[in-house]
Amino acid sequence: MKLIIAILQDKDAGPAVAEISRRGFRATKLASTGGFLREGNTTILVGIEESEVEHVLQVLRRTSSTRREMLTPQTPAHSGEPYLPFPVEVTVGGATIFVLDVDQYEKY
Amino acid sequence: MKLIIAILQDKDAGPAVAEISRRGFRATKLASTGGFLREGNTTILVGIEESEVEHVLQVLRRTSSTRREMLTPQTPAHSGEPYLPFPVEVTVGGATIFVLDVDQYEKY
Amino acid sequence: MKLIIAILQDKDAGPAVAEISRRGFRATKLASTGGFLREGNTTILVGIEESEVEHVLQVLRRTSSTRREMLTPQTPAHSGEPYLPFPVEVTVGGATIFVLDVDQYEKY
Ligand SMILES: Nc1ncnc2c1ncn2[C@@H]1O[C@@H]2COP(=O)(O)O[C@H]3[C@@H](O)[C@H](n4cnc5c(N)ncnc54)O[C@@H]3COP(=O)(O)O[C@H]2[C@H]1O
Ligand SMILES: Nc1ncnc2c1ncn2[C@@H]1O[C@@H]2COP(=O)(O)O[C@H]3[C@@H](O)[C@H](n4cnc5c(N)ncnc54)O[C@@H]3COP(=O)(O)O[C@H]2[C@H]1O
Ligand SMILES: Nc1ncnc2c1ncn2[C@@H]1O[C@@H]2COP(=O)(O)O[C@H]3[C@@H](O)[C@H](n4cnc5c(N)ncnc54)O[C@@H]3COP(=O)(O)O[C@H]2[C@H]1O
Repeated sequence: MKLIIAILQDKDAGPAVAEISRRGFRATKLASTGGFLREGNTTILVGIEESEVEHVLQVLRRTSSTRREMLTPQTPAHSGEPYLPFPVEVTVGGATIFVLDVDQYEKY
Repeated sequence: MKLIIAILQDKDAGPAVAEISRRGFRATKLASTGGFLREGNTTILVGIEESEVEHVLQVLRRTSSTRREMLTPQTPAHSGEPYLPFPVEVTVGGATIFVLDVDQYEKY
Repeated sequence: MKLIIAILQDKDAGPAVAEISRRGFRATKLASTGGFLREGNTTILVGIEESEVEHVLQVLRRTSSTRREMLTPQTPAHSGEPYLPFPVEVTVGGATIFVLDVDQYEKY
């Protein structure tokens, strides 16, 4: 048994946990805060058989990696200017993952 | 030294932690959310000597196990009907427990 | 790779995490509650190379240890009495620290 502790961006945590559940694995979410930027993020706990670790890591890689996305800003950057929304390329996502060994696993 | 990470139902976490404290052990509670049902639950951390692990597991088994309970619904299931409260048997509780090995323990 | 799980008083967690970040290490904060006094406190996660564990422990020892401080009460203990604020010595702080071994570390 291993315990995965993963720190994800809030917007990636929903899809990641939904995909983990769809594959029959179990997960728990904890609200957390980044030490540097002090922004909210999500820490998830996933207890799984050792043989399944790679499966869950693939899900996290696909749903939560750092990536470039085209986002259209929702409101004018400076109010008062005529507002022509156009897409901007930004960096989003990012997952930090620790896999720990579990001495003993119980379910009551 | 071992670190117990246990995920409990909210209504069991209070009694479980009170019993753990009564026996002289220390515990910390974290609010968490289930990945599948997205309902609030509680994750507790209990750092203890290896010789005491079984003691704490017994407390969790007694206070937080999955069990059948007779509950009387608080409000009419369908409004408008005459309401005769009678008890219904439901499944409650459930504890998922990971015991991890601690390399180093410090208290400052 | 090691994972430090430390439980700190709320008022020490800010300075501790700021100092950890200043030294180029990374940390995540989780809001938690003491099992005995049921007061809010902070649990931090710090994933670091084994060779840096002692560095981070020194930061926690310096910022979060149990200590005596002279504090001036903000309001009269009993209302109605003439209020002459004078400093009182109280015990504050305290850090409980678990260092866990990390099997596998990934960043996506
Ligand atoms: N080894 C570790 N142990 C515990 N938690 C960890 C961790 N590595 C990452 N995290 C968590 O993941 C979040 C995102 O980290 P990431 O490295 O992608 O993105 C980081 C990184 O690119 C940068 N950063 C963080 N700390 C830094 C530092 N001391 N110096 C320079 N850049 C830093 O700022 C971004 C946001 O950091 P923030 O602390 O707000 O939020 C972090 C933190 O909550
Ligand atoms: N290996 C593990 N790693 C991390 N956290 C774990 C875990 N096993 C359990 N948990 C945590 O404990 C809560 C209760 O789990 P339990 O297995 O009793 O009760 C579960 C289980 O009976 C069922 N369930 C969960 N995931 C499922 C899935 N992928 N497929 C089918 N049933 C699932 O739904 C109930 C509620 O699940 P929910 O996720 O909302 O809430 C879970 C989750 O927060
Ligand atoms: N081994 C462990 N595992 C998990 N979490 C741990 C831990 N040791 C300490 N903590 C966490 O750190 C907080 C401060 O603990 P400390 O030992 O400095 O200060 C403690 C201690 O001096 C005393 N205390 C705690 N439990 C006790 C007990 N069962 N009997 C007597 N005194 C207790 O009350 C203070 C506040 O305790 P509280 O539980 O509210 O809050 C605790 C708890 O959240």
